[in-house]
Amino acid sequence: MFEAKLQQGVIFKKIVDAIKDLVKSVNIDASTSGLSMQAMDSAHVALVSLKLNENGFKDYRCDRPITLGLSIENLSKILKCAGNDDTITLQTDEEEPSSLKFFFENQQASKISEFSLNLMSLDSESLGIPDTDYSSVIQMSSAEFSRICKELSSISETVEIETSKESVKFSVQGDIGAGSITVKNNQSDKDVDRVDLQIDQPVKLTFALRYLNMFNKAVSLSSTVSLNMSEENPLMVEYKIDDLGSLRFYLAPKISD
Amino acid sequence: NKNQNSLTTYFSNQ
Repeated sequence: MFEAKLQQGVIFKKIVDAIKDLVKSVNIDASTSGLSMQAMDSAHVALVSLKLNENGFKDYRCDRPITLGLSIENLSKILKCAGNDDTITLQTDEEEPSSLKFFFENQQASKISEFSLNLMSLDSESLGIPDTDYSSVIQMSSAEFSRICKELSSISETVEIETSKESVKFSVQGDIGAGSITVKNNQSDKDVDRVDLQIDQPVKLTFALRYLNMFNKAVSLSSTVSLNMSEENPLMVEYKIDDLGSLRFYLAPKISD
Repeated sequence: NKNQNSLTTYFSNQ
């Protein structure tokens, strides 16, 4: 028996919205400790990793580990039928399920919707991602990071991110010209202004803005985002989801030929 | 010109 009930179903809707442009199909692994998912984009330069802890669910039961192969597009179609205030319950009682049941219930418990989504058998291509001590970690407003990426992507396809002890600089060079946005360390009480820099070693890395803009679809999941970088390593962009877990994106850096 | 390696260059297959 597997059953997972989310009090705030809208979080699940937002997660699926955040990843649906990046990955087409995913294996969700359910275990006693919660749900996890890892998937790469078709070019294998970006990866999404989701972890949801059992404690963050209103009800959670998973008697034995199961893998749920899902089409994100089809999952998205079903989740469109859930209201933003609904609870969402995922359920299956088969050991090797061919479908996953969904229950959506509104706050007054006056409307209950039930769907079943056919599952797919997918090759798992899971990568071992080591726990890394990143040499530059930036925590800032997710909306502000999203705005910077969107603005710069009209000038260039790539952005260079350079850190120092005091600031982080986002630079672009394009056919029309060049520019940069520098954000300084700011210990404001307001989330929207706050910028936390933890710089053990400065880094200078270049990334494709197209992917960063896709990651930023997760902006509604968290008011802050953390950018984790080490020289010659993939960027890790993390959105923490309250008590529930985290949504992480990894992106390979651009390198000179 | 800049290129981009696959993530499998950085992370091992499991």
